[in-house]
Amino acid sequence: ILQTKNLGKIYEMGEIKIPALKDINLDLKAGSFVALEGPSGSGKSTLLNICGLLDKQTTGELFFNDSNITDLTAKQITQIRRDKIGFIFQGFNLVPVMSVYDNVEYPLFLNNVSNKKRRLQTIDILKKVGVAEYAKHLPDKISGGQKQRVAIARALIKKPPLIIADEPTANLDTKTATDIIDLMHQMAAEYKTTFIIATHDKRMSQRCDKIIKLEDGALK
Amino acid sequence: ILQTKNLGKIYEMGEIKIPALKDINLDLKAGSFVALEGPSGSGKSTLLNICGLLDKQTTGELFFNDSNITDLTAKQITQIRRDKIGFIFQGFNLVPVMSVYDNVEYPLFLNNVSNKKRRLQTIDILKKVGVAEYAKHLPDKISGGQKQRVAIARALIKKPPLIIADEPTANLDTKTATDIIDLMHQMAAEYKTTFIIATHDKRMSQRCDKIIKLEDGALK
Ligand SMILES: Nc1ncnc2c1ncn2[C@@H]1O[C@H](COP(=O)(O)OP(=O)(O)OP(=O)(O)O)[C@@H](O)[C@H]1O
Ligand SMILES: Nc1ncnc2c1ncn2[C@@H]1O[C@H](COP(=O)(O)OP(=O)(O)OP(=O)(O)O)[C@@H](O)[C@H]1O
Ligand SMILES: [Mg+2]
Ligand SMILES: [Mg+2]
Repeated sequence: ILQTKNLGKIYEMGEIKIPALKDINLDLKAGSFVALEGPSGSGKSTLLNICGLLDKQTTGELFFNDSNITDLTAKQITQIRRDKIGFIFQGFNLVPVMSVYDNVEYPLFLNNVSNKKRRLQTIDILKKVGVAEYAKHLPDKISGGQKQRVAIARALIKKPPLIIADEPTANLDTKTATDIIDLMHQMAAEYKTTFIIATHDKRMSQRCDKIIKLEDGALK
Repeated sequence: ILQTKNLGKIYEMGEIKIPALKDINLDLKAGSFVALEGPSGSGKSTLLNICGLLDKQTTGELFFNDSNITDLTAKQITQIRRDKIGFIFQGFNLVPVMSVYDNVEYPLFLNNVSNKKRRLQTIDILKKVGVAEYAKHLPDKISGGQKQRVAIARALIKKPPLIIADEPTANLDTKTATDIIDLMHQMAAEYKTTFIIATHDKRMSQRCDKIIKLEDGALK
């Protein structure tokens, strides 16, 4: 479902160039449940952002479902990102002026789902991640781990073929983390969802089928 | 150094009352290195915010260095918070328009430290947490674990008698987390700093002298 060839990323800050990724070659089959490990600053978030079509690589190529992303228009890329990819951000990135419920429901609006179906799916995923009782709260009125689970619910609600998760269990106690990992595995089993998960949490990586390691922007 | 008696906190959201803390009794001696554990939503951040004088309890009393906080003026409380307490926030809370260097140096301005001394102390702590090379970056141009370490450096720089840390290792790989925990222990040994650390990270809590457990806002 996802392939990269000689992928590189250089951040430019004025004169300074920061090589965040170097020559990354990946080939992920649909249904993979993969952990991406590596020290702080090694390039995990950068790689996930590029795989999730949120950022563009500097060099090399990216293939999504066998189409070369470089050949697509910005409009087509946005369409793929909305329909096919769920993203759990390291900083959660919840919309501060929308309630938990509205934050999680939002991706379904982009899909023209009926009102009744939208309501059922939103309540269902909120219950599954354990934050249903906070549906009306604004994001700044809940705990860190609750925010994390709202971000997870929002990424999962459309059951997209690819889910990219950046440190999804960082703020969760072990019981809650286990429930979330179970939920991810259930989705993978039921919908053949592919998961790419940046994590330094052993509770998470030991439940992945494969571990990819990054160091200083390069694959080990 | 810190004591609470029958401490309670109720968040009010219109009609709804959320009892986040119930009847908390604590007595921490100077130099303690304490972990605060508990499930997501159990009240850890709420308790830390009250102990760090960032929020007020609804019921009960809080004593800092034996003075009852309820007897102090808002001005006095702000003074104590600035001089005596370093806080590492669960969401980092870095100032987005200031560089990493400026974010970390900032607490020293409130202390009338000389320019030269401020520079030495800032560079020293940035090196100790391993983010010195990012000194000129804005906070949104570094990795999650690097942001976490900037937040840590900012709390530690004044070597305050009390440091309150909310999930300080959540975004750190094991090697980096170990270095940070070593640094905290060095400070505790050298300056008799008291640490209260909310965490669900076993790598952190197993290196604390004492573990306090919260469940549904109450001590277990
Ligand atoms: N500003 C607020 N207004 C209303 N309720 C709040 C507010 N902040 C937190 N809460 C609620 O109070 C309870 C305790 O929250 P707190 O942030 O202290 O939990 P926590 O133990 O730090 O959780 P986590 O491990 O997920 O960070 C939670 O149920 C949360 O939803
Ligand atoms: N927008 C940016 N501009 C410049 N440099 C950046 C930017 N974002 C990240 N970097 C740098 O690129 C490198 C890789 O960052 P990235 O966020 O991908 O690391 P990471 O592996 O996710 O780290 P962590 O485990 O701490 O989250 C880091 O050295 C970081 O400072
Ligand atoms: Mg990251
Ligand atoms: Mg918290």
